[in-house]
Amino acid sequence: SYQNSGKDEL
Amino acid sequence: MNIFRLSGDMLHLISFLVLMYRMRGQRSCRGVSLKSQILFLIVFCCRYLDLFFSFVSLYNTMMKIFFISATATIVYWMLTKYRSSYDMDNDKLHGDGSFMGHLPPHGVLGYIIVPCFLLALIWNEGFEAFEILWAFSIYLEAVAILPQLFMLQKTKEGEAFTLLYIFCVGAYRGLYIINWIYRYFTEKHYWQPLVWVSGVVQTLLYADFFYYYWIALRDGAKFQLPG
Repeated sequence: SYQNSGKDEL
Repeated sequence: MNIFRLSGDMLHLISFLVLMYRMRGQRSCRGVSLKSQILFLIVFCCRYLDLFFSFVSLYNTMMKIFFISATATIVYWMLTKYRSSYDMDNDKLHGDGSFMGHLPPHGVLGYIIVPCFLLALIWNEGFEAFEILWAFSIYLEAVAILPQLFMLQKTKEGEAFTLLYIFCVGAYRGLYIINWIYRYFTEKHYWQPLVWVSGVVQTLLYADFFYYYWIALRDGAKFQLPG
């Protein structure tokens, strides 16, 4: 999911 | 969010402020690589496309908008009011002027942008436009500082604020690695090899710089690269 991937970081 | 990531993000934020403060204060962008700044602008524009379709937090959204606008401002300043102080000769890559004869940005395009894009086509988290651009942005960020480091290598020494800027960006990357380790042990299903590998490569690129920066700070001496 989005929250648990690198994509919730900057 | 953990303290390592928050500190990393804050250092990243400070890095833009340091660079802008320095350029405005000295009315000059001498020693700053326009190529690195343009690469960072491409990085942020590609990665933060998700601003349009996915919301993580207000914090993330504000930081993304700040990173894009600060970098765009820096690039704009370098192309306009501080253009005369831009050190173009020391911002040339080895391949400049020779890549396939005459394609415009030469070295940066041939050695940095194209390889990163090809890698993104091969290693990504999904074969669709956003995922490929996202992977591309991760790879590109890993090497975007290279023109700046090459510039430092050519001039051998850097102005204090430019060095502080590079230090902040490097330290931010280092803190992100600690953040990943922390997340790996505290979150379930947290697994992102693509980001980890690129991030470690990116951080290693700063190792040399950190070493000489630390020597200079320790001895209270001027920062000077060998060679």
